[in-house]
Amino acid sequence: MRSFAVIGLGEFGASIASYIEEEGGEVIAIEIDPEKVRNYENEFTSVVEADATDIEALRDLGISDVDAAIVSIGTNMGASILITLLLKELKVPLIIVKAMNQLHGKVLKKVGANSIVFPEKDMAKNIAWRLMWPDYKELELAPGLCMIEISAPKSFINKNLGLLELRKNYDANIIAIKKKVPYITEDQQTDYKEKTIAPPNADTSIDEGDTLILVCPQDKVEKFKNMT
Amino acid sequence: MRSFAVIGLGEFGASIASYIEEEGGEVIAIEIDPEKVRNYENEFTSVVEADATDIEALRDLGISDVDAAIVSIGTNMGASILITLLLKELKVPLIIVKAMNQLHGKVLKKVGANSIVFPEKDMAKNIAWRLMWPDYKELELAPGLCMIEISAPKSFINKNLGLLELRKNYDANIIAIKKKVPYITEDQQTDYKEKTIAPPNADTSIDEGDTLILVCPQDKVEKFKNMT
Ligand SMILES: Nc1ncnc2c1ncn2[C@@H]1O[C@H](COP(=O)(O)OP(=O)(O)OP(=O)(O)O)[C@@H](O)[C@H]1O
Ligand SMILES: Nc1ncnc2c1ncn2[C@@H]1O[C@H](COP(=O)(O)OP(=O)(O)OP(=O)(O)O)[C@@H](O)[C@H]1O
Repeated sequence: MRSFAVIGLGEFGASIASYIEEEGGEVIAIEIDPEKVRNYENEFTSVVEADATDIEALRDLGISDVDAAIVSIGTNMGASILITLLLKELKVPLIIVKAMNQLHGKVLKKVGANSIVFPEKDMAKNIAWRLMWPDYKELELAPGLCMIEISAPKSFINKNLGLLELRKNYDANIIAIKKKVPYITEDQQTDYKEKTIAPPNADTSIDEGDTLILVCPQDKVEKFKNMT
Repeated sequence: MRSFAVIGLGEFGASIASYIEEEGGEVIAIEIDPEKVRNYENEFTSVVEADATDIEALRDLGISDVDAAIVSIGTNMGASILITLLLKELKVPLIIVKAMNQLHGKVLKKVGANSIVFPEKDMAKNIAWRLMWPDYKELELAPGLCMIEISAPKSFINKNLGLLELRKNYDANIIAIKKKVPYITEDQQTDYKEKTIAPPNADTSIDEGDTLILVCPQDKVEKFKNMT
């Protein structure tokens, strides 16, 4: 049974606490504001009204026994820094801290945070990327190994996989092809439903509008990206 | 050249704008506060001081020509709702809006938002999941098709892939195996470096501590999850 401490029940802290409980974990939430404590009292395994900058309070709560602690205090940067230091001293094995800006993040790392989160910035990066590269997705599976999702390049259309020899020419392993299959609806319209072929074989041919999911080395990715 | 409108230069808006420009996109940023306009004047392709609830202002800025608009106004829910409606009327093809809570999100969808973002909640979900399932990762590649990353189950250890017959027994296609290879450092310590085998073949055997990356149908995922 994995147990976690969440310090600060603002929007970020309360969301983390409830997703963890939803997944079957146990949360001990530490919150200084009595009104918020009352608000969340019955929602998590344990909700405690305390000032997390007080090392005795943390010790009494048995914080050293949790699998990880999440510090989700935004506006009071000093408090989040002090609390991070205390958690490090109390040997909490994994400390995740929400940071307000890069400098705050740097200080948090120095006092022992294992992982810094900038929810707005991180989400913004994600969205910006998908907006700029809507026909292309990339995910690093391992050092030097990527999975990519691309619209079928023009040069691949109407050829079958046996002919394309993706492994030989691009070191690529094709995992799946997503196709759009046209059909006639009840009111005589043409509509498309998605059909996924996984794994495809040498006879599978590539049509215009197909999406290919491939695994290939990092250094072959640029080649595919330039085809989209 | 992809062009975007970002409305509201709070932390979320300013981050999206700068990531888009970093990736080579053009941003026209619309911000009502003159101090913020001055602050960001030289950072984006175009920064305009205007009230985005004014349809004439939006029309004059040629907002109908952008590929997508991102509405990143938090505290004034009414404004973000009105602006979303106007963008829909001006036929902006893709409208992404930051929402303050579920109800706000519902209203935004009704007035034409294509996609709603809750940066803090979405990030929290991500983190909670990784905390609860540190030895297991799952990604949906297509409807009914998942990629998963798992620690080698006990029952697989010291067996080679030919013996395990993953395709036959689990409908699974193994993409890669991440191994830890021990070596002796300069000061006579044992350390590990990561080695990825992709794709592995029938003779590759699985060792304790290996991580397996597999593609399998959605309904086989539970089987693997319960082995970790
Ligand atoms: N020393 C402390 N000990 C425990 N809880 C604290 C302490 N200081 C602040 N908090 C609580 O942390 C919570 C989050 O803090 P705050 O609202 O400043 O951050 P935020 O970043 O604005 O939150 P949100 O996650 O909503 O964006 C608040 O509920 C606050 O009462
Ligand atoms: N009608 C409007 N037209 C253009 N910009 C606006 C309008 N109303 C608010 N803004 C701007 O939107 C920006 C973000 O708004 P606000 O600070 O309320 O949201 P927030 O969610 O707190 O932002 P953050 O992204 O920092 O969390 C502010 O800079 C504000 O001046």
